[in-house]
Amino acid sequence: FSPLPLVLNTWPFKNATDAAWRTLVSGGTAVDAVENGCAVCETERCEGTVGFGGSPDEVGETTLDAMIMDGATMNVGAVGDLRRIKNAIGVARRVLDHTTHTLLVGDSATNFAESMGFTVEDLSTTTSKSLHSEWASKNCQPNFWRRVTPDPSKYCGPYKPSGSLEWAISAHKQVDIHNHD
Amino acid sequence: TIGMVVIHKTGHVAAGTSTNGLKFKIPGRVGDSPIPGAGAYAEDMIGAAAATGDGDILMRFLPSYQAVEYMRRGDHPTTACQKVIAKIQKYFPKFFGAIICANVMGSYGAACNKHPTFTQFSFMVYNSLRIQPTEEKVDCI
Repeated sequence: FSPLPLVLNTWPFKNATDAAWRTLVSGGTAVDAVENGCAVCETERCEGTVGFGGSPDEVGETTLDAMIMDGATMNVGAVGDLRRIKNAIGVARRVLDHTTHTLLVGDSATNFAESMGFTVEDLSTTTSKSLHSEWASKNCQPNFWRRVTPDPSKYCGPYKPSGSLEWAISAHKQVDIHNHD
Repeated sequence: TIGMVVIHKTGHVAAGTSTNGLKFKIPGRVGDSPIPGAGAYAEDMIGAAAATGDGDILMRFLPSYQAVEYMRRGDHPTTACQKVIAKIQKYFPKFFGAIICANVMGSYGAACNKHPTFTQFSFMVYNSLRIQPTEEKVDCI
């Protein structure tokens, strides 16, 4: 008895799994299922690790990365550092379907998304603004800088290169079940 | 981050990811999620995999591609996932990361790198043997 079809996803994001499954049951392709499953997480924000309003960067902006791969054709569509567009996996799907490229990034990816009909909007929320304010009030701790001055383990930037070879902070301590790729 | 692998009943395979990355990253930073072979990888006739964790480390090892290659050589998905984690462990013993793997037969597995704050990894499964999405956990290695 075949266990297929199969939907498997990282972390206990049940609604995403369910959405992918329902896509398959209703006649969708594997690529459709991946797109719809991930899109649910972008809407629900899946513990703050997916979609808008989570993981602000050093200047408080939320940016999104997404990718979709078709194993039949080895076609890939992806976006990195996507700004001001909520449905990153949808944009990745458009890259896959409507271009011969693999990865679009930054503002140019946003422009592409807008041309594909996606709405440009602010991705910050009260929560992400609060997270960023709290981080800034703690002298920008933790951060991902090293070998710069002023000492990034104590002070905010802007930073310049320094001659020190010491690791100020271990990145291992900053990435966990609530903060990951 | 969510990483997802789908095996259609016809054997067609797809994979994908979506994430808002790490908190307080340096602007412009992109993790492993949108990189084919890193965040996810899929190949018909073989299977697919998706990774999650510290993308700055993961992307250096193309873990999803490597897992699919292990499955191509005949490894069970669980073994493929474990081999990938073991490889990264050699260089970064404390890295935060996990991976899910599935083959076109419908077998699947997962693995993660154990450290004090991360001893088990949860993932979701839905296949024709189940009536709803089911959470499963693996002990990290």
